[in-house]
Amino acid sequence: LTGEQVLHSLLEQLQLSQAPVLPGAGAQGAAIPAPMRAQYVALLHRSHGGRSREK
Amino acid sequence: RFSQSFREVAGRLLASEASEASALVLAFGLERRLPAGSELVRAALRLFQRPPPPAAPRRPERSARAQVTVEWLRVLPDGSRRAWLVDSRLVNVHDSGWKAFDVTDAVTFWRQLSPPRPPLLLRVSVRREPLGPGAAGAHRLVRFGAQGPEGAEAAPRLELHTLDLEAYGAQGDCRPEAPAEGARCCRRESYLDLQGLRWAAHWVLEPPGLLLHECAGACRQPPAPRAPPAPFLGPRRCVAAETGPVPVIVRAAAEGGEARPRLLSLPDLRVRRCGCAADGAPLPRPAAP
Repeated sequence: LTGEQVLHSLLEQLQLSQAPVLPGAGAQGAAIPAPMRAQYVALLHRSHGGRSREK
Repeated sequence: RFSQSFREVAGRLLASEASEASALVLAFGLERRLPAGSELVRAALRLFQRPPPPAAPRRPERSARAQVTVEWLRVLPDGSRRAWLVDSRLVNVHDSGWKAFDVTDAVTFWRQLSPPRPPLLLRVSVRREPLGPGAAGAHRLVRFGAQGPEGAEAAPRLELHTLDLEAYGAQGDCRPEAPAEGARCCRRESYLDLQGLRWAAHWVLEPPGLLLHECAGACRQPPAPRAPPAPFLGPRRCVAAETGPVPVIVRAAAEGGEARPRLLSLPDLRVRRCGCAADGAPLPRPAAP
């Protein structure tokens, strides 16, 4: 898997033709709302361990 | 036989119907027939085509064929039935003998069902060929062994060709110290540093990088077949057999030019399992095709 494939997948999901040019943000992590962070962590765990839990 | 392991399962006739297209429904009890730790290479439905009655008139060559179609029949939880096409071929109505149909897809789908699994149901229908108002009813001469009083010799059979995954499958995760050259098919870990990519640095908030896997190594090829191999199948290669999504949080432009976080799930980016599969052969898929 290459960076190009990840970029392609992201652009496809967001229906964009190219990566957006965004200004750098200082404390990026803090800008993520707590519910979204919790949902992200849940998806991350499922992505890593879904299979072993099924077993 | 070309496979290392070869089993034959006798079918049971559930129903037959005669209309525009005559049809049979066959049931195969496959539970425990496919050994654990084995990979299905090919499943063939063998039907014995009985010779037409001696009194049957000889038809012109053009109308002396019938289209035999095999479908996987599934009874859904709400009680409705749905059929998926798995194979279809023309047969000569004056012919007789064993006919083989490739039902690998049907058995592959059936294997994805949650246990306890119902018997595998295959519907075999015979339609006239060519289609059209002028077509003759020659297809009614096609009868298979399940429809008559013959003995078990002519009963429908399902041949299951399997390979032992211990000897022919992937070996799980690659050993980091082992060279990739000549290694057996395995899952190799790789890391993609997103923060090191210019396009991702200010766009992707989470994660900073992706711990991903790729399938590497070689697959053992089955012994050379004595019978003709399944058509269109290439050599076995090491490929992703099971994948999963990867969550990411990006900054997406919102109204007013403000960039807000957005959670996305990128499908199939994570390789969960590698396996050996022939080019053109179906990989295990979710139950509903």
